[in-house]
Amino acid sequence: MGLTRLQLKGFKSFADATTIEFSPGITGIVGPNGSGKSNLSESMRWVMGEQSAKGLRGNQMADVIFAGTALRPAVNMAEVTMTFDNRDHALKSALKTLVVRRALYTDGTSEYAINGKTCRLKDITDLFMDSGLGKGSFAIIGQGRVDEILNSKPETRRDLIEEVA
Amino acid sequence: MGLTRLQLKGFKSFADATTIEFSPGITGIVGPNGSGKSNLSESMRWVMGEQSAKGLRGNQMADVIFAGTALRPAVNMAEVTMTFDNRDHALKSALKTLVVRRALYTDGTSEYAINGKTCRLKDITDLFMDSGLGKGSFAIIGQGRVDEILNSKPETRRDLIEEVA
Amino acid sequence: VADRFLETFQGVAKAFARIFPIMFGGGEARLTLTLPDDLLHTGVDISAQPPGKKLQQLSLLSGGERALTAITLLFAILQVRPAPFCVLDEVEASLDDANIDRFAHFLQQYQKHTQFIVITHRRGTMVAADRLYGVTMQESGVSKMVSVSLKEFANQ
Amino acid sequence: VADRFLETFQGVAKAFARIFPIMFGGGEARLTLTLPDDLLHTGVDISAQPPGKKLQQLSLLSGGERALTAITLLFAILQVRPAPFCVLDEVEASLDDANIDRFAHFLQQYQKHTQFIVITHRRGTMVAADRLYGVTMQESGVSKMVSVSLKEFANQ
Ligand SMILES: Nc1ncnc2c1ncn2[C@@H]1O[C@H](COP(=O)(O)OP(=O)(O)OP(=O)(O)O)[C@@H](O)[C@H]1O
Ligand SMILES: Nc1ncnc2c1ncn2[C@@H]1O[C@H](COP(=O)(O)OP(=O)(O)OP(=O)(O)O)[C@@H](O)[C@H]1O
Ligand SMILES: [Mg+2]
Ligand SMILES: [Mg+2]
Repeated sequence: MGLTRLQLKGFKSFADATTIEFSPGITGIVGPNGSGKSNLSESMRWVMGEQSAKGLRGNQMADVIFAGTALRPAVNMAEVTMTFDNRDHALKSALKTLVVRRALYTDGTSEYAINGKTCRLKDITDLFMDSGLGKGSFAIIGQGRVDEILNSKPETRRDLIEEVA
Repeated sequence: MGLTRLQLKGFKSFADATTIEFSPGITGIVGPNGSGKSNLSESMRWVMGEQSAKGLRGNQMADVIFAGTALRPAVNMAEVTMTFDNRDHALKSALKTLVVRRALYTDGTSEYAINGKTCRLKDITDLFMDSGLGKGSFAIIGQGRVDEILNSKPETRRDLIEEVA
Repeated sequence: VADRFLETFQGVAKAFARIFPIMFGGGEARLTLTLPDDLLHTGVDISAQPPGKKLQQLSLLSGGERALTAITLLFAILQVRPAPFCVLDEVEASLDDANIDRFAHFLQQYQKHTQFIVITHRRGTMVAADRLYGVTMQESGVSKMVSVSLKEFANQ
Repeated sequence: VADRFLETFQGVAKAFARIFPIMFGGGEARLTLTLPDDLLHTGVDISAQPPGKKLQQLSLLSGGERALTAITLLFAILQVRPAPFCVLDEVEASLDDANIDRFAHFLQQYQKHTQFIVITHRRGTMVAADRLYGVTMQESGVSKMVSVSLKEFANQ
């Protein structure tokens, strides 16, 4: 399974439509402080089903919608789409390509879709279950959180291993 | 007030007697991971009266005593001495030079001294009160703790300013 | 279920014990079950001993040693169960240059099975990447992606 | 007592608002009292707005922006009440090189009134120091101090 594309629009500091193509191997993301690198990794967690606003550094989920700047107005929607090559079926689906989309409007409405077909949040999180990318995944390590596993309870670490068993 | 000298023996990884001379200005401390840099800053907090073992990354205060290595036996005492030029009396004392010493033995005995004269821990902490170096001091920032002030309660920050008022 | 957990645990524990001395240039580390006879309720303990040092509680390790230990555990899990992709946000911030090189070397070993997306401001990590994307804010407050030449960084 | 607190608070707030735009190359920041009419029970709120960005909650700031904001507050307090000495243990780990240079520049301004002991693995900070001490572990597990030549680092 490979991540092939990430698209963002209106997600945090990514006001404009942005597309990133991914290939196998190691992709480095660089840039100055505050430029938006961590926002990118949070957009991936969000489209994969992250439900904790605090886990995305906000107070409420609406905080992920581009809030405007001195020169630009805020927008009313945040939208992230992730495309996967699933030919090895590492994700729980018979499909070979998966396009997962999530959107949130300022009025609180949410949209979820897989390959263009509307679905529930649960359908998205089910997709990633047992792949190592599910809730409590070890595979996305946030800034300042690398040694969290050393502080966590022995039982929490057990859950981590259970997740990939 | 200036810090002029720091001496350690048996404190954490500083098994052998070590003396560091300090001058005004900026002193940089460099070295590989795990070499002992943070242990140095903790030795200063310890001799100035730090009483929290957890605040020094241990479970109990005896954890600051050099515990031995594959090639060397443990020792039975940790000792740190800090020398200050106090001609401006920034520290609460009429004396122009202050030599503060703290020692801890594996049997749990503690020793405290100012200018060679045995005293109580309280006499040491009183010395630093209101200098900006007292308990809860902002002037010694531990590793990974720089943005703690941003997470702390509004009341905790108020205490910080109270400390220097 | 308990069997699969035990099998996975043993695989990760074996990988962890093997990788640690390579990552640290020596020393040893272990994963152990807190309740080996109660697989449903057991926790997992970590012990780590950098080269030449005595085995002590994890809390006494240095900032860089802790980061490297956690990174070692991550690679151990990836070895037993490669995640499809892995996003690392500045996990090597506290590593010195020698340790960054070891970390970068491991990324290159494991990237055959796991796609890595590594947010970094450390040169040693950048030169190990197959490609670099830059995030900029030419317009204040608005992020924009640009391609970055690896040569540009290799020469800094 | 309340008067001294208010006077100190106002001094720190003034310094914080002044230093922030210098440290960030723009933007603005404020310290405010949560209960201005109850000085005994009031807390202190921090708001920070990097250049060109909208004022948002502190939690949304980036890792480097948070570190720089906290460092700015430290310098504001040092300006109003210079501590005799100040020990900083890798406080700039998450800063990019441009911000490290600004931080190092501030160290050089404030060192007239406050002696700084700065633990670092960042070159930009090292070159700003008046002298460098190295900590080594030639014998495993045993720390030893050595003097380090500033030129050695300036050339890396
Ligand atoms: N909803 C939003 N609308 C507009 N901007 C936002 C929003 N949420 C966060 N931001 C901005 O995004 C910036 C943080 O971006 P991010 O954390 O991705 O930076 P970074 O590149 O990871 O930096 P560092 O290297 O310091 O970690 C902040 O300046 C913040 O103001
Ligand atoms: N009581 C003790 N006896 C012997 N060694 C100890 C003791 N307490 C801590 N240590 C050792 O000191 C080392 C940590 O030192 P320290 O935290 O000062 O490193 P550092 O130079 O700050 O590294 P980093 O750059 O990674 O932050 C650890 O390897 C630990 O094992
Ligand atoms: Mg970041
Ligand atoms: Mg350290």
